[in-house]
Amino acid sequence: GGSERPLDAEFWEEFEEALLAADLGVGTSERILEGLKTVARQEGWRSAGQAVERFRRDVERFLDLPGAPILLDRKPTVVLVVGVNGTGKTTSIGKLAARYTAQGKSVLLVAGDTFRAAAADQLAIWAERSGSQIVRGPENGDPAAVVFDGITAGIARGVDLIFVDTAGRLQTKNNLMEELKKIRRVTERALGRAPDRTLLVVDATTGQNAISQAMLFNEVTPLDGLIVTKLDSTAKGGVVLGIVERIERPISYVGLGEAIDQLEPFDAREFVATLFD
Amino acid sequence: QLSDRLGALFSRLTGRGRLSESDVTEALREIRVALLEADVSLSSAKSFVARVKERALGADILESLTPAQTIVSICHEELVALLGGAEARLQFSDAPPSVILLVGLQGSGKTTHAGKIALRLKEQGRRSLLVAADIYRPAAIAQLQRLGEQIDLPVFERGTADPVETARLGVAEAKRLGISTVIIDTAGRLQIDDALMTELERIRAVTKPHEVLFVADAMTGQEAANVADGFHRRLGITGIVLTKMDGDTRGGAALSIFERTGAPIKLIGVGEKLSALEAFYPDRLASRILG
Ligand SMILES: Nc1nc2c(ncn2[C@@H]2O[C@H](COP(=O)(O)OP(=O)(O)OP(=O)(O)O)[C@@H](O)[C@H]2O)c(=O)[nH]1
Ligand SMILES: Nc1nc2c(ncn2[C@@H]2O[C@H](COP(=O)(O)OP(=O)(O)OP(=O)(O)O)[C@@H](O)[C@H]2O)c(=O)[nH]1
Ligand SMILES: [Mg+2]
Ligand SMILES: [Mg+2]
Repeated sequence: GGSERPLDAEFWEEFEEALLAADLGVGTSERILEGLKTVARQEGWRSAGQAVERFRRDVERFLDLPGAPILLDRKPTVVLVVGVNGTGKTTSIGKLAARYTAQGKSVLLVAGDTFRAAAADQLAIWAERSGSQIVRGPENGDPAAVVFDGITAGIARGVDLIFVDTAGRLQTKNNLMEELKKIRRVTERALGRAPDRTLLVVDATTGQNAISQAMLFNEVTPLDGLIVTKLDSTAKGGVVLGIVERIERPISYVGLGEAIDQLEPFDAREFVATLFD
Repeated sequence: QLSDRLGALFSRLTGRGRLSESDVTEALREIRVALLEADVSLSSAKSFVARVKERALGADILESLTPAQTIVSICHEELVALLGGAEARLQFSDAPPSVILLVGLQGSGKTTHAGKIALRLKEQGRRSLLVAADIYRPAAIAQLQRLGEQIDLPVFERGTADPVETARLGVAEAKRLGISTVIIDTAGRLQIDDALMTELERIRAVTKPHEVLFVADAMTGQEAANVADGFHRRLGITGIVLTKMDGDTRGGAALSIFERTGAPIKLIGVGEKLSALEAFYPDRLASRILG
């Protein structure tokens, strides 16, 4: 409603429903609501607009964490991309690669998904579209071997930036999370240090399970940030508040469509503004 | 666990004698929270709790020695009755070929489940022609072809030519080859993408499918019912495939989708392998959603 709308029980109820509908989750919604109601009493707010304004400011500030974008301050800069099945890892890598090749940087894509049908073919098309190089291995081969070879090749070729694509995996599958640990170890061995960024790709249409995804992936390979995809859908991606609350890492980029140019650096203000429309 | 939470709630309350109506109200709130945490949509959670309330108040809960168990049983029974009331088997035509159209959001598991369904039907003696109608996603056709090879079934594709025409020609091809079933894999799309939804309407018009299956990721959040509704209004969904149920998501989206569309849940995806397909068991899903 308008900013002149009174701050009454009906407003609070509608506000709570909007938070829930945006996938903030019961716990996060309740905490936010209690916090706002307390301040409303203390500061004697009368209009709904005051609550909405304060909410926006608080969440923007909460989500505005440092260390989000990929910086090419080391050569090669290595970015490991992880997440559950179908979230948009491969597509996001293609989009990210294009942003950097457009700046004249040399980019290498490593096809670390050796399992899923046509995964490497898919990445190869993104390499072509973005003007990147690609290293791939045999289907059903050891993904760690491809990752090691890929990073080694990237170092030898003097590329600026390497993206490592990995297979989608549900966070509760221990054998697959062990495989990811191995990929992480192998990355460190090939590079002589930790990867510069490990990014978790989360689908904005996902519900509360995204929190468990973030926590378990973070345990296996420490995350530096998130990519939230499919924000062009009707989903609001509100679960990321719960994620940031738990792992205290920034949202680095957002996916806004399937085309190569539909990826943006995360803008907290923009994100919060669309939570309610 | 809902029974533990209600048990803890009631043991606090029954410490002072029998339950009151307001105690029951508190239990219902707890149930609503459990459903929301399971990603059930707010409106489905509310209407479900209303159903339970009606039965709970008539069930002598206030006299019960084990009120928590009684309420949980009511929840479970109501959820099973709600989810289990529909025809859960795939429907086929008497006049082949029978057409199955797979639709849904990006990344939900359509292509994988085209392969899974084809394999399952093959094991039951029905041969399928897989039709590659996703002309957008890089290597989508290669992906379906790879799956076809794995299960030794043909894949009909015409590259990036008009997918509506490809679908129509695919059905004609199945007829020509005497193949009883056509499974059409389509591109993932948003229900709000008018151009792509129109494409899907045209595919349906020219192929006259006997099953239009909405493939839904089990971990979908609060938008699940709205998304499914968008597809249902324009296409008429005849069944739901719930994917990635091998994870630990509670799968509340299934209740929201089913409640909103009335389309029966027919198949459950439980892994990446083509053999990872299960029939739908309402009591299993009910237990999982209630947590
Ligand atoms: N609408 C929309 N679709 C997206 C976005 N990002 C990716 N997609 C689509 O989501 C689907 C899955 O994308 P992929 O890149 O294959 O996802 P993935 O995480 O690599 O999948 P797996 O490797 O199988 O786990 C594709 O159809 C993409 O086009 C986005 O921001 N918006
Ligand atoms: N664990 C698990 N993974 C699944 C299941 N079904 C599909 N997947 C995986 O989910 C990812 C996406 O599957 P696809 O079949 O490519 O999804 P899609 O709906 O065809 O994607 P688009 O065509 O891009 O819309 C792949 O990594 C699949 O292996 C399932 O039941 N369990
Ligand atoms: Mg991928
Ligand atoms: Mg597909």
